[in-house]
Formats: sequence, C-alpha cells, structure tokens
Amino acid sequence: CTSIVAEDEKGNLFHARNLDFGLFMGWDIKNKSWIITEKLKPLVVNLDFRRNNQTVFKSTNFAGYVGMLTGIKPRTFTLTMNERFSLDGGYIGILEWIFGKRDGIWMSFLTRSVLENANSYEEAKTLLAQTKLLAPAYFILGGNQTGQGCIITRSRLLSIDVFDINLKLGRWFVLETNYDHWKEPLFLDDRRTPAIKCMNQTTQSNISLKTLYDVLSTKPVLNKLTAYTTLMQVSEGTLESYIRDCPNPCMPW
Amino acid sequence: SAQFIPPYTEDCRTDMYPPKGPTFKGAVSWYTVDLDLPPGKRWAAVISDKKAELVSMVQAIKDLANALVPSGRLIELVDVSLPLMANTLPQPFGEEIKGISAVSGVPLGEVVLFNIFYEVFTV
Repeated sequence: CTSIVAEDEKGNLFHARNLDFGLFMGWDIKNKSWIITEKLKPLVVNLDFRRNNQTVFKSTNFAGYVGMLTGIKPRTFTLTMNERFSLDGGYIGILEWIFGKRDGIWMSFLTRSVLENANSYEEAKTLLAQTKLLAPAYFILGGNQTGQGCIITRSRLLSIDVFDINLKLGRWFVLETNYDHWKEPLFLDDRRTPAIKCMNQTTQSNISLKTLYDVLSTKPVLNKLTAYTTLMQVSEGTLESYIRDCPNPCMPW
Repeated sequence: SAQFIPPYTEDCRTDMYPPKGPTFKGAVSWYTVDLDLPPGKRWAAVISDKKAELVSMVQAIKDLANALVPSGRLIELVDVSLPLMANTLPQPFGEEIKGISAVSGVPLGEVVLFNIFYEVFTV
C-alpha cells in the first residue's frame, strides 16, 4: 500500500492511496496476477454511511468487510491505514483474545469507530495513537486545516512515532508505504523512493487529486497487488475510487 | 519510458487523470449503509449485489487453505471455531457480520475470518 497526505500552497489538504493486498496468496502464472487480488477487485465498493439521512462518513471497502481501510469524514478528516509487519504481530493479539484477554481492539474496528464517532482531526489522532490494538499498523490521517497531516506508526501497545506535515521544514506531504519512515525500506520492495521522487517532481504548486493519481499510477507504486486507488479532498468531502490494473512488465508487489 | 528489469520503475506518469487506458480497470459503485437500521440489516443492499463475488473470493481463500492443509482441517477449524468468535466481537460488528453471513449464505466462520484477516495475515 501507498498512502499520501499533501497540502497545496493554498492550504488545501489531499489524501490518496493505493490499496495493495494479496501477497503470497496464490499466483496465476497464465495471467501473471495474484489470485486473491483479482478476486477482491470486483468486491470494491464506495459506501455512504448515513444516520438521520445525513452522511456521517464515506469509505471505500471490500463488500463483506465491516471495518475501514479508507475513509473520509467530510470537512473534518480523512483516514487510511497501511499494513505494518512486526514480530509482535496480530497472531499474538488473536491468541490473547482467544484466551480471554480482550482489552485490545481489532484494527479495522478502530478505524470504523474513529470515522463514525470522532468529530475532529485531533480527536481522531488521539484515538488512533493511544488505543491498544491486536496488531501493529500505520494510520495515515489528514485534517481540515493547514499542517494537519500525519503518519502514526503503531505497535500493538504503543504509538511508536507520529510524523507530521511541517511546512516550515518544507515537508508539504507525508507518504507511507509499509516500512517505518525512519528506516530504509526493504530493497526488494522500495516503492517509497519512486513515490517521493514523483511527488517532488510534481511540486507543491502543482499538487492536486489529478497529480496524486499520476503518482499512484507510476510503477512500482502501481503494482500487481494494487486493487484500487482512492482520492479524497476533505474540504470538498469528496471520495473517488478506481479499480486498477498493472500491465506487464510490472512488479509483483 | 520504463525499466525493463525489476522493479520496472517508470518515469513519473502524467495526465493519467481522468482514469483511462490499461491501468484503469473500472469505476466503483456507490451504496448507502443506513446506520439507523439494526446492525444485522445494514449491509443487505451491498451484499445482495455482491453475493456472487463474495462467494467466489471466499472460495479462492478456501482453495488456498486446502492447498496448504489438504486434509481440509483448516477450513473445518474456521467453520467450527470462528462462529464462536463472532459472539466475542464488539458490537455492532458481531451483529453486522452475522447479517452479512445470513444475506450471502457464506458460513459465519468464513465471514468472521474475512473480517479479522488483517490480524490473521500477520502470521
């Protein structure tokens, strides 16, 4: 996965993501594609969650999955999550759960609760940073005011790091793939470097949902695991999603 | 231009929007989830439309599981134990998952597995 929150020169915040999933879950040699990724693409839906006939939040989901991986609370905040690998992983959380220790929360139920119940960027940030999880994760959060964009690096128990947009330092976007931002990504899976290169080539004066789509369409940021791309603009309350394909030659991940 | 050796890095793409061409496989449909409905009924519209695709995706995961454990014990474990897990999940998620199983006809344990896949997959 690749998630980006970027701020343009007028203070508009944009949030975009590629959802990559299905690694090592069956490779279709004939079609040069991942079996599960191809099975997930027809399940992608955009959802408008409504209460009293008003939109509470919107999301891009796989039908049948009640948690959230990609969502927007219009004019309030935008949220995506990327997978984080750690030895202290979800299987430990599941074992604890099975043996009755249930003080943690399933990752996608937390994101769903935040989108449904949090009413500000700061409130969402606190919940995502401090709630005990069953599995590690990266939460990528965008707000509705200048400077409100961050990557929250989570272990099961702790918030390991919060990496914010910082215009004074020239950091007008934050970008997360699936590696801790202070470490080098696995050399076999470096989608971060090409994505950052393309963001810098775009420049802050040209950033928009359109140019973010260009970045997310550039190989290997776009790869055989990419099921969909979502573009969100919090001030407009807009969420657009597109099913993706990666024509050969293309990285398997 | 693109590298023709892994990782096939391309020059930064431009003018890809509006989505078109070989990297665009289709638009995404919109559905409403009415939070005023009882949890068990919220997903009926979505799942009625996507039932065949959901069954097909679950079958692909089962085929994978049976390839790993040919005896079929892994699927049996999912179908026997995970329904119990549904009752331990926080509300409204447990009830919503039961509603999805009822509308789609996919066994409850398999819908639970789909919804906790993130934690399971870290294994």
